[in-house]
Amino acid sequence: MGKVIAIANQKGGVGKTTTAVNLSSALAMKDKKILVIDIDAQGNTCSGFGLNKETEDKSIYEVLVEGIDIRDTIKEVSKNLYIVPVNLNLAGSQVEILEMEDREKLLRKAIEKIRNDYDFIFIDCPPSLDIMTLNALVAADSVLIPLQCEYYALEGLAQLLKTISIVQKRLNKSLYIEGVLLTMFDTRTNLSTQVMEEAISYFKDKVYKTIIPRNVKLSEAPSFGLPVINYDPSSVGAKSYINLANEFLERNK
Amino acid sequence: MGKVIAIANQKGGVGKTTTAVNLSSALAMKDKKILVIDIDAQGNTCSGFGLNKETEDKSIYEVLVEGIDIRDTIKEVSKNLYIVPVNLNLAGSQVEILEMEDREKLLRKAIEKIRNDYDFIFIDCPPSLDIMTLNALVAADSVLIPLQCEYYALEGLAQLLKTISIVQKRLNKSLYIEGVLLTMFDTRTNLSTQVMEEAISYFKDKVYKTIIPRNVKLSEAPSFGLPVINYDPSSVGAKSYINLANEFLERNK
Ligand SMILES: Nc1ncnc2c1ncn2[C@@H]1O[C@H](COP(=O)(O)OP(=O)(O)OP(=O)(O)O)[C@@H](O)[C@H]1O
Ligand SMILES: Nc1ncnc2c1ncn2[C@@H]1O[C@H](COP(=O)(O)OP(=O)(O)OP(=O)(O)O)[C@@H](O)[C@H]1O
Ligand SMILES: [Mg+2]
Ligand SMILES: [Mg+2]
Repeated sequence: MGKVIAIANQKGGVGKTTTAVNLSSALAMKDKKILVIDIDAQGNTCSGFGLNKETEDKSIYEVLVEGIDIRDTIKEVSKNLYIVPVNLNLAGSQVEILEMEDREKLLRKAIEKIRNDYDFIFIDCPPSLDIMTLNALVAADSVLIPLQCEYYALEGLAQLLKTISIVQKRLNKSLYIEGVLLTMFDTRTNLSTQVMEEAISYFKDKVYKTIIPRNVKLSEAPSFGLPVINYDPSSVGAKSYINLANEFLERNK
Repeated sequence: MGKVIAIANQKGGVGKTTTAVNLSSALAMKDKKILVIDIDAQGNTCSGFGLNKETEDKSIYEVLVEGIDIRDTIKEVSKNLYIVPVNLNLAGSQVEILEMEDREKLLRKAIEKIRNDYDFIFIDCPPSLDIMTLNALVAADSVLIPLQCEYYALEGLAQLLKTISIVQKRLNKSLYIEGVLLTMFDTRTNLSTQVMEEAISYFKDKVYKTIIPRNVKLSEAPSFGLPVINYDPSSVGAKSYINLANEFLERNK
């Protein structure tokens, strides 16, 4: 019960939040009980589900810094789907968290209490290898890496893998790569195919067979505060994340 | 002489590096002497110009933390175009920098010596409001804000403006917004038009008339280590950044 998966990549705009919102909602539709934890001060996961980070008085900040019980922050988004929101307090709290004892383990300790209440717990990370992403890698059983099919995104992988191996050695021995998800794949360009080939040659069968194409419905859905499977179930974007959910469950039988 | 401009937005993947690389190279082509400073540990500005961040022994890290002279790090990329690279030491150096005296002013002090050697100095920021972006906002005369034409990117603006106003009050009274640049504009979607309208209603004439469309040549160019105006001068991407350079110079007569 209760597997914890960090969705991480320090490269910005690669589809971390889009994957957190849409994979979790597709799994909830398949009767898995899912919790998504937003630890990015931007709070895009919150707005992707229609929440307003400015009005959330109890959030991951109060859990980590003030020690409140994580259960007091959990909101039900839809059937089987729950979220721990972020609020404005997290922005600018780096220094505060860095000065705390066992600062990398704060999230792991908070999640222990609720881990078995869910089938899967996803953590949406910010675009950096900072203390928040470190907390997620220490708390997680595995890491799902969204990889945008672009040159800069490919370049950033080495740094991410280095950080993961440091965490494995010192803070979380059993951490492993859940999978690598190709995102914003554009069939019209060679670049996407090149990135795919590089990813497969390096990560082999860790690369999901499901590829998420560039699809405008995925970028429109957040403006309605809805996952794409609710916004436009017939879209290519919705179908891809449903396929991903199937493949994810295959790997986690 | 010597205007310093931070290219900043904590939202990831909005075109900060693409703007740093291509606006600077278009200005250099117009006989302006340009310096680009990469302060993002990802080092995408370096690779956008064909440099390898893993082999740069003197970088912005050695300037800020070890106090070496910034002039010792500067490399000529092409005629009129120079760069201060980043190297692997910057990743994971947050704590070290946070513990230094006058930690927000380190970059400003370093730039003072060379400010008048260039017409414009651009600083490419990481996707966060961390100590590095803070250093850039303190060192800069103005901020150029790339705004991806997507919902999440629009949402992040409030936080960026709040940070800018805090810096204006406490650390850099004369900081102002150089301009807001609409990037990855997709003429086929309503979303892009909606974001444009919101940006214009809020920022008024700060929004550049030049809009950067989504153009595959812009994402292919970095894999060749070239700015788009060298990779494919006839592309829409190249022409847009040349238009932007013209508009930028209009505002800075
Ligand atoms: N497959 C896709 N097709 C089209 N647009 C997409 C796709 N995936 C994500 N997007 C859009 O691209 C932008 C970046 O995606 P997203 O915000 O999920 O990335 P992220 O990695 O979470 O970014 P950050 O690094 O800022 O946290 C968003 O505006 C999103 O709506
Ligand atoms: N107008 C455009 N058309 C197509 N692709 C673009 C355009 N502008 C940028 N890109 C591509 O989109 C991706 C994100 O752009 P870029 O890396 O410049 O953003 P960034 O804000 O610097 O990201 P980060 O937040 O990670 O620093 C890159 O792969 C880049 O090549
Ligand atoms: Mg995100
Ligand atoms: Mg960048």
